Amino acid sequence: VALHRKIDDDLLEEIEEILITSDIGVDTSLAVIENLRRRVSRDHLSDPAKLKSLIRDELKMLLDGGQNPDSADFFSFSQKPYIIMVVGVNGTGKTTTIGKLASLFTRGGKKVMVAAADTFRAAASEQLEIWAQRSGSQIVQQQSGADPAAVAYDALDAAAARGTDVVIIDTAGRLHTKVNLMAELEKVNRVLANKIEGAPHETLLVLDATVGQNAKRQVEEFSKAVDLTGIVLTKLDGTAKGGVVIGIAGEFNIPVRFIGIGEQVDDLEPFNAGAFVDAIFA
Amino acid sequence: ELSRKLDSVFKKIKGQGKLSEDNIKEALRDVRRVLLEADVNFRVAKKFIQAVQEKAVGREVVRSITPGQQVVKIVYDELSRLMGQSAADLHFSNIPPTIFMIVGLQGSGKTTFVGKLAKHLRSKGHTPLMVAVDIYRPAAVKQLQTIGKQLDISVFFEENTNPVDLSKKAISFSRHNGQDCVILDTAGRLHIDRAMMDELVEIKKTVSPNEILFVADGMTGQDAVKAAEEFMQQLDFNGVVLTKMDGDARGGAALSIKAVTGKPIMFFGTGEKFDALEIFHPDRMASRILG
Ligand SMILES: Nc1nc2c(ncn2[C@@H]2O[C@H](COP(=O)(O)OP(=O)(O)OP(=O)(O)O)[C@@H](O)[C@H]2O)c(=O)[nH]1
Ligand SMILES: Nc1nc2c(ncn2[C@@H]2O[C@H](COP(=O)(O)OP(=O)(O)OP(=O)(O)O)[C@@H](O)[C@H]2O)c(=O)[nH]1
Ligand SMILES: [Mg+2]
Ligand SMILES: [Mg+2]
Repeated sequence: VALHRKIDDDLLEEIEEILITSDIGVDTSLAVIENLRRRVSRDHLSDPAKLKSLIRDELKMLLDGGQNPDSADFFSFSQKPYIIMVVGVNGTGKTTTIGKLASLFTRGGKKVMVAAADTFRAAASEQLEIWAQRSGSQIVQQQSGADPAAVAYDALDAAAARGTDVVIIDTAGRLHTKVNLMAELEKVNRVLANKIEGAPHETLLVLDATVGQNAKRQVEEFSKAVDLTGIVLTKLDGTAKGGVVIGIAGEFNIPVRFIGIGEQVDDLEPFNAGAFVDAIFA
Repeated sequence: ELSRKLDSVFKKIKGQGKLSEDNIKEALRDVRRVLLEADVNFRVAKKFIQAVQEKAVGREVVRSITPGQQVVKIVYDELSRLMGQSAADLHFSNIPPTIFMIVGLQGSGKTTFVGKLAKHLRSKGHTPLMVAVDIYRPAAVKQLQTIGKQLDISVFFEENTNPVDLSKKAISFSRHNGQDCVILDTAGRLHIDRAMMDELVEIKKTVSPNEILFVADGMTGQDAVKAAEEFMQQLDFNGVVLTKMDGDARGGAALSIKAVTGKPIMFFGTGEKFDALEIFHPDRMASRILG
């Protein structure tokens, strides 16, 4: 967005391209541009730089709308063990994110246990086992093909016996369109809830930053099966902007908690709406 | 759906004999929106709409169908034309082994596709060897070895060897053991990771694959072109595989990738099991994108 230009249709089209290519989506982009047009004529704006900061503020406001204040501190909780379930479609980075999250907790002095409730995909529990070692957490796993709900149940038993502070449950990637797989997830959720009141205390949906408008469908369907309390947006170290979360924040009120910025154990950061929006215009 | 949407646009333009630039403009705005909502890249959609406009303007309005349906037909035909005429075939080497190199971003479905491709090749009478060249991701080698056991297909791996040497050793292994197809399962990587992209270039230079296939997640949004372009620049891959097409993503990434690379889409991944592999159908893809 060049300096010393007047605010005209070309500039607005340029802004539209930035918004849409960030995966913000047509409806949200058009709404933002429309508000912009109104502001420009109402306030007789002529400085393009002012435009950019207006959009930044509006996008940030849409995002903040999704972060409700009492979900402010992810790391302050009183339940023991604190149960976190991680869900999402295939290949988004759930298992890796769990390794990173577990490490955050153990570095904070907490006793962590991870549960290998992906009993379907080849070497899924072996993969989680390595992350357990890297993060200094315990792991509960069963043989391949075991009932995921049984693994989750086992983990809760083991956690109670060992005075574990945090249990993180890794689930298999699944497309939200697969009715039987979503039912399986509901069952895991139910088993946890029946065993410990209020469990799982957090259910994180992991979204790949490269995902397009299908992200909305994923949030819709996963919300029906489980109570989503947060989103983790991964692979933001790539070139994708992950703008889908802006529309999602407005529509579903689910806060983005963390972003994944790499494949190593430290590559997880708390979500910062300002930095996120700045990156869209970078 | 699209043609009904466009009909309401054309209802306002009564009794016109030709499709004119004006009466098409609004219809094409709707088409553009449909494409963008289907995750077609912004610039690809823009070029596409311009091409459709050129084809549509001045056309005689066909009596048997509405102008809206007519525009849809032009859009549909242009989309199918862009997607490619029909499925392209795999290139096999005259002197075995035929070497396949599977590349792409993290989590796109490469390892799973390697299993599917191996199973597919065996069903065609070949003897495939899968090679675990991902030495980075935790349990990646184990994952491929497990798949090998499930499919009863050989997997090659050697400890303490880098991906370039691994690939070379796998090829000489296949010559001694009679496998006529070698499939290299490489680690997922970012197209902006200089060192990792160099590694792929190095593997290509060392073993000269017959087929390099770029595996992309079917639900990718606007970013699809960035990775595809960079992998294209560095490797000049032969074909594209679009995975997770068993979901409800519209798959606009297919058009975007085809438009910017010109490379054929060879296969669809349509599930997690190893028989979930489909040959690409351009016209089916066009209907899916148009919703
Ligand atoms: N660059 C980058 N890669 C990531 C990130 N998070 C995960 N990955 C990579 O993405 C790939 C998939 O990660 P997994 O953790 O196996 O994903 P998953 O969701 O558990 O996959 P399934 O269980 O098969 O559904 C791996 O290669 C990871 O290293 C990230 O933030 N950045
Ligand atoms: N539903 C569905 N899932 C798929 C398909 N292809 C792969 N998957 C799943 O996607 C996830 C990732 O697949 P992988 O084969 O591990 O992906 P990858 O590209 O090798 O991942 P990295 O090596 O980490 O880059 C797994 O859960 C697979 O089962 C597909 O066509 N449909
Ligand atoms: Mg996993
Ligand atoms: Mg892999």
